Amino acid sequence: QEPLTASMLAAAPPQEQKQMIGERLYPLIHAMHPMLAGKITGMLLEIDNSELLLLLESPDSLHSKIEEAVAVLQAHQATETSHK
Amino acid sequence: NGSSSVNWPPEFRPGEPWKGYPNIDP
Repeated sequence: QEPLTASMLAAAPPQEQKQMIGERLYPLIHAMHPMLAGKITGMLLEIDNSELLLLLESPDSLHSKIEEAVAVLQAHQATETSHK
Repeated sequence: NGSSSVNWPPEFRPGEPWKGYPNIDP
């Protein structure tokens, strides 16, 4: 699969841009966190596209971003359960 | 209220349109 470039994204409408990035992020995240991949991808997609492209190009920053997202997600789920 | 946060984050599923994107009205 050819790498996603800014010009490819620029050619697509905003909704489509998120979809294109998500389709590439998901498998990378799934390799690390199969159970949370959908949620983590959904969280990361809220980040600005330019930053997302950087994450796709550098696995290290993607990994640390994913770990950050997992921590936020777990904290969020903890507050969820405490509300109940 | 907690209800809005229940469906956060908007989950992404490959091959399905991602629901998290704010619908921009034309």
